[in-house]
Amino acid sequence: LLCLENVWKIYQMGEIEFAALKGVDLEIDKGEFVAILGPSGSGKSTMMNLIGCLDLPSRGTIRLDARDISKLCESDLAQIRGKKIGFIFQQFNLIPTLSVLENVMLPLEFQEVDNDVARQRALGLLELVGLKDRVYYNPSQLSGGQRQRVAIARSLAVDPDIILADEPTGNLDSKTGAYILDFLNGLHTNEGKTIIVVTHDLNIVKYAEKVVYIKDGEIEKVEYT
Amino acid sequence: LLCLENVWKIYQMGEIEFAALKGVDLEIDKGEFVAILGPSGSGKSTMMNLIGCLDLPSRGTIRLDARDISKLCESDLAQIRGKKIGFIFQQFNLIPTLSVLENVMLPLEFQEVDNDVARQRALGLLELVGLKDRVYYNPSQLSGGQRQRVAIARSLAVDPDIILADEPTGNLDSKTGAYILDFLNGLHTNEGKTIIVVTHDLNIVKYAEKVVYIKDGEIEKVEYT
Ligand SMILES: Nc1ncnc2c1ncn2[C@@H]1O[C@H](COP(=O)(O)OP(=O)(O)OP(=O)(O)O)[C@@H](O)[C@H]1O
Ligand SMILES: Nc1ncnc2c1ncn2[C@@H]1O[C@H](COP(=O)(O)OP(=O)(O)OP(=O)(O)O)[C@@H](O)[C@H]1O
Ligand SMILES: [Mg+2]
Ligand SMILES: [Mg+2]
Repeated sequence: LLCLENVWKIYQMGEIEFAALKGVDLEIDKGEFVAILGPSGSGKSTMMNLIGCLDLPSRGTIRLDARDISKLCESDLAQIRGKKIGFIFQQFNLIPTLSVLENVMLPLEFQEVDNDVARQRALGLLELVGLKDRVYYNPSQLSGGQRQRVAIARSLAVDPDIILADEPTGNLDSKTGAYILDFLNGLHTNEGKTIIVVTHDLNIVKYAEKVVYIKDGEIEKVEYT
Repeated sequence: LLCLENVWKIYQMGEIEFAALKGVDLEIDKGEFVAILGPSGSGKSTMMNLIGCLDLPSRGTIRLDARDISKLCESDLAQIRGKKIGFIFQQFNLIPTLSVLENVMLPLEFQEVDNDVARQRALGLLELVGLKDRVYYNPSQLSGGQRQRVAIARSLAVDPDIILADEPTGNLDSKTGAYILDFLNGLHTNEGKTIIVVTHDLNIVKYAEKVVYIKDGEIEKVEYT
């Protein structure tokens, strides 16, 4: 499904250059549950942004369904992002001027889904993550873990084939985190979705079929469980 | 040192009222290492903001060193915040227009510390949290865990007596998290600092002398270890 070939990401800051990813090779099959582990600053979020078509590599190739994403025009990329990929950001990235409900409806609005249908789906997802009493709140009125759960609900709005979760349980207590993990695993087992999770939580690793270890921008090893 | 008596925090949103804390009673002694646990949305950050003199209770009393903080004028409160308390925020709250180094120097600048002294201290703290290669970066160029470590370094800038850490390791891999925890414990054991940590990480709980469990805005139980 997804293939990274000699992928580099180099940040240019005036005279200084920093390579966040250095020659990464990685294959992820359709329907796989992959965990990505590694120290803080090792390149995990950078890799997730590339996989999620939110950014392009400095060198190397990324193929999604055999298509080279750096050869696609912006409207094709937007189509992939909007329909195929659900992204849970490490820092949530909620829209502060919209309510919780509007935030979760947004991906559906972009897909021009009927407003009532979008609303019902968003309400259902918010109930699933335990936030049905918070749907009209503004993100600034929520706790850290509540914002994380809105981000999780939003990522599932269009029922995407691929879910990219960047540290989805970092702000959650272990009980809520286990519930979310269980739900993600259900999407994998019952609906064949491809799940890629960056995590520091070793409980998540138990659910993964493949564990990728990153260090200083390089893949250290890949384990199959 | 710190005494909460029948503390309530009620948020008013038009017609709707929500009580985030309901009649909290809590005592924390000087030099104690306290862990605060509880589900997402249970009121932990709300309580930390009150303890940190960043907010006032709707009802009840908070005493710090026997002084009722709701009776203090803003300049006294600012003095306490600036000198006595180091706060590590759950969402970091770094200043985006300042460099990493300037962010850590800021609390010292507020205390009118000599610029060169402030700079040396900030550089030392950034080295301690493993970020000496990132001091001139902007927060937007850092990973989640790197931002968390800048927030940690900043909280220690004025060498405060009380450290309030709201989920300080949520974005850190277990090795970096353990290192940070060990360092905080050192400040407690060797320098007699009072450490209050909100956490979901049960490793942190092992270091605590007192564990406070919060649920739906109320203290469920307090354990002594
Ligand atoms: N400004 C606000 N207006 C209305 N409600 C608020 C506001 N701030 C917080 N709340 C509510 O107060 C409750 C407690 O929030 P708090 O941030 O203290 O939770 P928490 O225990 O820190 O949770 P987490 O573990 O998810 O960070 C939440 O239900 C939240 O929605
Ligand atoms: N815009 C940028 N400019 C310069 N350097 C950057 C930029 N974005 C990220 N970096 C650097 O790239 C490295 C990898 O960042 P990344 O966010 O991928 O790490 P991470 O593995 O997700 O870490 P964490 O576990 O702390 O979230 C970091 O050292 C960071 O400082
Ligand atoms: Mg990251
Ligand atoms: Mg909180």
